Amino acid sequence: TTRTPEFLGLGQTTETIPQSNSESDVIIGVLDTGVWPESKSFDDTGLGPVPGSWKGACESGTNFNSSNCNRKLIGARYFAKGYEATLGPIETSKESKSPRDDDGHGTHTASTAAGSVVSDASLFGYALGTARGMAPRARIAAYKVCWVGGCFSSDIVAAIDQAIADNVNVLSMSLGGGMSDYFRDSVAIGAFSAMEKGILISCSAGNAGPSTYSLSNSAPWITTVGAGTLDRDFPAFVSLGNGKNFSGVSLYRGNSNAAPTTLTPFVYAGNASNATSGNLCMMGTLIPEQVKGKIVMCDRRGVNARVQKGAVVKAAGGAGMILANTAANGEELVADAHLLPATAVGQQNADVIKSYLFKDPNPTATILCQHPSWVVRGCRPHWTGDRCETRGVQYYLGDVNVLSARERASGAAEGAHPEWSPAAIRSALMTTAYTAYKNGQKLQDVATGKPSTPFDHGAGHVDPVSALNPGLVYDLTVDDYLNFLCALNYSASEINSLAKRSYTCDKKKKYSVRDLNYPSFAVNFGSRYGGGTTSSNVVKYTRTLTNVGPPGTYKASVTSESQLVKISVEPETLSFSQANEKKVYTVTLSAVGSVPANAVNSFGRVEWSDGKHIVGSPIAISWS
Amino acid sequence: AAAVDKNDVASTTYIVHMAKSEMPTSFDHHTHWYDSSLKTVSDSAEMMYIYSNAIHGFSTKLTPEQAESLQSQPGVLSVLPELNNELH
Repeated sequence: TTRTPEFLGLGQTTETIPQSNSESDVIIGVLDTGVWPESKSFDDTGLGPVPGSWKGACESGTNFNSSNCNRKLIGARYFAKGYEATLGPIETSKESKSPRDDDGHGTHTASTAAGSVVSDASLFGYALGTARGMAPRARIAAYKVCWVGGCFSSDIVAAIDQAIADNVNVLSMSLGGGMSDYFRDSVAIGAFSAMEKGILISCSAGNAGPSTYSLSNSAPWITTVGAGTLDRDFPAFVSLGNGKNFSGVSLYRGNSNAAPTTLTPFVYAGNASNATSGNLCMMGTLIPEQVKGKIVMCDRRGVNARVQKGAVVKAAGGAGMILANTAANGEELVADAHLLPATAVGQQNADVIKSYLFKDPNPTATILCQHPSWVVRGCRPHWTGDRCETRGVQYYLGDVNVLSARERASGAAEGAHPEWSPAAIRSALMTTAYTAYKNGQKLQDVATGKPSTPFDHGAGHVDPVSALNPGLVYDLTVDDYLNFLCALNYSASEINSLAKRSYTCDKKKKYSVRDLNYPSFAVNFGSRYGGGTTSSNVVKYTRTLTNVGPPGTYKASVTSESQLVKISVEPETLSFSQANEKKVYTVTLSAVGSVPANAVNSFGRVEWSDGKHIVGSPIAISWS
Repeated sequence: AAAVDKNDVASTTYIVHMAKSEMPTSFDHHTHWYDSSLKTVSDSAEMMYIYSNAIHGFSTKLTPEQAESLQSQPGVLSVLPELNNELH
């Protein structure tokens, strides 16, 4: 967070967006592992009284009492009944039965969202600068719902229930379960009620890619935000005994003398273990005699924390670690604050290194960690999540979590535009997002290094400054969402569960998910235009734009990478003479000719512009 | 006591969604109605949370059989088993 605000155009000390008192009236409720109130990120210097609308509380418990709250951290509650009902009483010797965060994740998410300005923040000297949340004047209310054993849905619903009663303005959740129908999804259900109250709900997308269909929290009344990367790198190079060099990333900043400066014996973890999953460097799986004094290559692939893998190597006497991405992570590199000299490498480099490792009878390697640098390619330094972390780290390097950016923008937007609905705020964030860098290069898919698509980046990277003044928005009401549920063929009972009301879908009305006034377009043509999602080779979308800027005339433009589908917009010009004026337009997608058997996804874009504003929407086309 | 223990071991937390608009007029408050509905399937089960804002309903521990029975009670929209979510 010493870099993220600048990356997002927010500036470090001089705000692009004027700090208004209304921003300090914004209350962000964070459902997570609780909060560590002593963090400087929760310093309340300069903040006025707690907003009069606030009805929350600061609950007491293990190592936490009401005096831990202040004008920054204005609320803290915990919810453990569901957890205890399943896993038994909380062992207070292991975790605090209170809002206190024993884990770090909740403190991390709360402070990246709305942490106060903290000067001279660094991680072992790395990324020294001023750390701050994206909405540094917003207030924070922590709702602890995640414990050592997980985050149980009955506790999550209870926390959402309470947060609504407490009068939060934004609900932020970096958690989720698998994909399910919305009427079975506790987060989606709770979020629906919050949305009705005008609360903006921001949820993490899960970051479970690059596998397909791995998105979480996709209900359209939720603002679903994926984590991206920014332009700060932490290079750490690998040199092999055969003279080849490879780049990786690392935040290792321990004893510099500990880093092997000369070629050191190198071993693959899977060959230094008797365990079937020895390659993953799980606790107690490495054979010390085969590891001692060597650099060890471990496979990432999850299961245990990345930093813990290094700790396992260190405990076995290893001199260093190279963490190899597998297909599960592709080329996505995450710089970690390792406990021993270590670096992470992408799958392609990993495969080459392994090839050397397996073929050379006496493989050797060195690791060279360098200081951070600004480069186009990004990395994602993050909260370590390692329970063996004992270094008393207070500030992790900037988690490039767009969620935080959204909260910054939403905090400012709510302050600047308190009349905007959650859908309008989401629209502003989506339609002003960018999909190419200033040098014209498209955003990259970190898994492949290739240009990303809307299936990877959604609407794009958030631009909080532009989002404050989007020109036009795609607004939505509760009725629009109810019609969407009808389009999903939900039963009356299912709709009642989700929306807390009896709502009867009109049997005479033809509902379509395409009618939801959402700032994006997706169509699936059945093969040969017969089966599949649409049986027609012509698909129409109707959208309504609301003017939230000055009077103006907007012209439509369409781009498409596919010759198989013709895209048109009618009318091509929309004129707005006053604020809140609404105009309707139609997008028509017409399949042209026959579809090759191997047709793949294709993408396009619709943009409306008056010369000052660009209101963009992605188009995704698929064939089944 | 043995029966209770056996049930406890076999029970799971469920979130029960209620159609609040269908509450019989004989009840003064929805919590009484929720409790009454719950008691039709279990004398010992207690409401863990009562939800008013996020959903209409409550959470409780039930055996699968009790959950199935509760699902068929008037005004009960759904009885969903507890899910464990993960941090992202």
